[in-house]
Amino acid sequence: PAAMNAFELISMSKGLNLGNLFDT
Amino acid sequence: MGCFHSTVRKPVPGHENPTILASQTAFSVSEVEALFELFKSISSSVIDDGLINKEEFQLALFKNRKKENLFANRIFDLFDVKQKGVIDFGDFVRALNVFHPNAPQEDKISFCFKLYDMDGTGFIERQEVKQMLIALLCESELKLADDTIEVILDKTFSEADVDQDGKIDKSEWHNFVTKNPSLLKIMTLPYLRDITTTFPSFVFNSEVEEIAT
Repeated sequence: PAAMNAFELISMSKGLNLGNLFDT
Repeated sequence: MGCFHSTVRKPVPGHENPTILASQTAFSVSEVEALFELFKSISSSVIDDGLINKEEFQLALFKNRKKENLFANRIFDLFDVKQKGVIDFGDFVRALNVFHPNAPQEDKISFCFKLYDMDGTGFIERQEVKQMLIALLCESELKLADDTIEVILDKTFSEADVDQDGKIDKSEWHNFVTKNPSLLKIMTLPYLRDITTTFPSFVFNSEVEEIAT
């Protein structure tokens, strides 16, 4: 992870994965 | 004798005309109607009022209503453009439009900037990014020492903050994501291409006589 930039890490958040909205 | 019953539909608050929404977005009328099936499911999960509140949004994302999440809150606030504390159907369709594979790249870059500019100053500040990194560590099993977080922030800001004023402006953000296109991956939902297949029941509730595509 230390080699990644901060935004690459942040974009791993489940809260930003809106694909889950479609899993009804 | 027909196969379907004709019913008088209860008006749904905030349910904008699908034809108008389709004209304002990359979605066809059928796709807007299919999105309404998804919207109905989410908006009735806690209170059946035709609106999505924060609890329902969290429940749809995590399948767990108790889980507070900084990023889910941030996305909710960006969907709730009128700042009503709830997302109506028009908000939902217009916001998801930015996530459509065919949506303009500029719209995705701009939405992503607003997502990370948490206090709305027009800049992504180092403290905001640190706060988001810490929130990510809290929600994941990733553990990083504070020194490591500072190294990541140094590296990120040395690349993104070209004028080295400690914050990333819109132009710097634009250049940074252009060099790092993977950062926009969260801004595209391939599901939106197949929304009518995922929610085929929209045809039984269609308000338009001839479904335009």
